[in-house]
Amino acid sequence: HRSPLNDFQRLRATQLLAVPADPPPPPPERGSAEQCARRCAAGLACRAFHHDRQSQQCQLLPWTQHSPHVQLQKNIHYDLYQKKDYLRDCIVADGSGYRGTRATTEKGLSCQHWQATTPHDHRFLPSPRNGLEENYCRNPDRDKRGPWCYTVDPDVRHQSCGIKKCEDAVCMTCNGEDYRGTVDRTESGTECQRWDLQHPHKHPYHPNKYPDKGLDDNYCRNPDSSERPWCYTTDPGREREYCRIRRCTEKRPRPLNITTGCFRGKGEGYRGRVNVTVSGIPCQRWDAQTPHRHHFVPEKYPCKDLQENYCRNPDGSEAPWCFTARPTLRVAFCFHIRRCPDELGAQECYHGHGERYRGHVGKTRKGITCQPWAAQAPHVPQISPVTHPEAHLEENYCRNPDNDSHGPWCYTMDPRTPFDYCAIKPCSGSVVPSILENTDAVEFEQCGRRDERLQRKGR
Amino acid sequence: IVGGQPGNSPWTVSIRNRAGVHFCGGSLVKEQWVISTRQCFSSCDADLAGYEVQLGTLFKDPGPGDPDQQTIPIARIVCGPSESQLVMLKLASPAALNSRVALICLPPERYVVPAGTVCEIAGWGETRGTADGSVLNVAQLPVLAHGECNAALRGRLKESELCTAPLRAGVGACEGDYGGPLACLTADCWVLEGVITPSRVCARTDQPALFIRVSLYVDWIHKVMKM
Repeated sequence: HRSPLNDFQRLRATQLLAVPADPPPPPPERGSAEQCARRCAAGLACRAFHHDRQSQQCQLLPWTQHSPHVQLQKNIHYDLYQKKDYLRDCIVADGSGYRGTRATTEKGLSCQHWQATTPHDHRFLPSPRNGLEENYCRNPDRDKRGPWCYTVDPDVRHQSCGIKKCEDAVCMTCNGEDYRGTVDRTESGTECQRWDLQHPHKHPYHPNKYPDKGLDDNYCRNPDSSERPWCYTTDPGREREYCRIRRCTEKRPRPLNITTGCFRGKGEGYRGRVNVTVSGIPCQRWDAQTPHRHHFVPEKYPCKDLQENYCRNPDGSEAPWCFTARPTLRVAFCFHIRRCPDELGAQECYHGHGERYRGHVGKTRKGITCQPWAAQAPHVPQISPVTHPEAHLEENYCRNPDNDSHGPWCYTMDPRTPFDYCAIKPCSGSVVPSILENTDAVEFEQCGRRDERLQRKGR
Repeated sequence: IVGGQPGNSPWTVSIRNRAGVHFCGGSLVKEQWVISTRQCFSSCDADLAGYEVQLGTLFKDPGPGDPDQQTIPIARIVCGPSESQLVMLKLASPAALNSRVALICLPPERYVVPAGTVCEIAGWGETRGTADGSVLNVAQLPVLAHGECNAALRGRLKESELCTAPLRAGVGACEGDYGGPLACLTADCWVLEGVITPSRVCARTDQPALFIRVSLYVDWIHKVMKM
């Protein structure tokens, strides 16, 4: 049940360019990513391959991104798969599979080229199979201290390179939700299943669906706020298992917006004391297992402040939440906690709707820089100095050429946000006509009609 | 919805997170645009990959074979003017309109719903045991005049808020209904006059319920869809 892709690290929409390409890579062949991985794993010279998802073609490559005269380049047609052993800067087990480019010993001595026999003669000569290349640290004799090399210092024949084990190389803080290291085995040594595969275990954590969870390849991750990083295993008999990863000792303050009177974003930093759901049900204490059993035991989540029965967000949900004291309602969001304002302070003010505003604020209320009115990118403007000569559309200053009732605005330099309002507020006392009383008879078309019969019958 | 009953509201959508869990409501105002409330979303430039809207079914968690169910990924979120607490969600593809999925009308700009108009809220939120929580529930609420509501709230009412009168029986929106519609029948069409926002208590019997007054932001809504 192990996929041949498990030996590879994937870079999406990326191509490896070798200049000049010598020897030229072999011609592309047909095949799925897994078939190409199998071919590449079998071939000694192959270290990576491009896979074109569209044409289901792949091109085996004798180099990686760490090879000389090679560079990575964006290319939406390809995914680049590279053998992990050539990319990892840490070792698995005794590191006999290590193929990285470290070339100094743990004491800082430069390594002697394996090809050379001076200053130290030896019998470990390079071959296509043993990976002894250049003067890189290697472990041809499975030394339990890991990769080593002969040194260029005549007085020091050989020395360990001190390359860390992968489980120690990248440590984890809190529950490891932000762990992005390259451990791909569970604590019992079982290899992890790739997140982008649904076999041997089907699962909901598609990398595309959870872009912020780092679900790369088959590395241990913590997408569901478990106690620590884990993975689905390649053992059909065991769905998932925790991984062993060193906990960071250095006190790295977690960059969390701690708030008490309101919550920001998803409220993971909310540390206030609201402890009732909006429907008036008290929250269940986090250190209690009744009426609802759960795994959010406070001592296992030291960073989440699961105190008392306060609303909290230990698992990255939409908002702070809690287990409820009512047996029939397991959890409830605490959306009634106010959201913290997330806008820039107003730098200037405007009268009326701001149609005569002539100030020089050129930022939106979220702090995004305004696009110049005369520019055509990133947004092609429907309103411009040409179409509205009288509106003083100068530079990228906020203006209100269409008498928008919510004030001056601008096109923004953020490709995803065509326009937004600015960090300018109505001047106090500026009279905005209050809501009009009923306007004259209104007409609607193609909307707001429903089959009332369904209303009575439901379904 | 507390104090409601199962009903049909073909413009009410269920907004679901990456785990497929319903967490807020919304209203379909164009085939590819849904209106909801800012309170439901972590930020104005949140990456909503994996988030979806569900339409065309009365069930909160329909079975796989539900005939008219449509599930459409959310492509973008656009936040409304500062004090509006509104967001617009652009869907990755247009919804197919049919007897189960319909657009709700937008009111004329700055239109005021006459006091006493009986409007309807809809949602898959908490019913507090007053109805079947697995289906869409609706409830009727009468609109309260702005001045009267302002007096009841001791002057704290904002221009951007619309009130409905408290009912003795305890009828109102609750957790999970936020972002859903307050729809009023005007000229034989259902019009989105309010958006449900979180309150500290559900279905109060002693205070008016507050909604976002949509008619104040109709110009912004049209501008977003145009741009």
